[in-house]
Amino acid sequence: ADIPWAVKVEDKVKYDAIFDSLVPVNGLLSGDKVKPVLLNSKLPVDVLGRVWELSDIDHDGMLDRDEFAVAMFLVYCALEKEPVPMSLPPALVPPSKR
Amino acid sequence: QFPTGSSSTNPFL
Repeated sequence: ADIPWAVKVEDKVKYDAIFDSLVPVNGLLSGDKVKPVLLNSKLPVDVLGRVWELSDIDHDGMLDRDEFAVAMFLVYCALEKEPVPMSLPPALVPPSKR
Repeated sequence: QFPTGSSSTNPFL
């Protein structure tokens, strides 16, 4: 479905800047590079584990630019006390992954 | 129940 992506353009720009600051290799960030950033949110590790599961859409243990944006979006939602969903809502699936 | 995911690809598990 061509539902608009839940991640707003201005947020995506912000997430991309963080993504690039973590020095992606072949456009991918490994878990150990992303982990400190997500831990910085002070969210419980089990919540971050769920954020990772939902954002690592191809389950390759790495996050690409879009997957990283999904992870950041879920972290910000959790910080605003929005519970992390059990499954990725269709609106959150990056257009590149549909 | 949420799939706990595999620790091999999840740095938090």
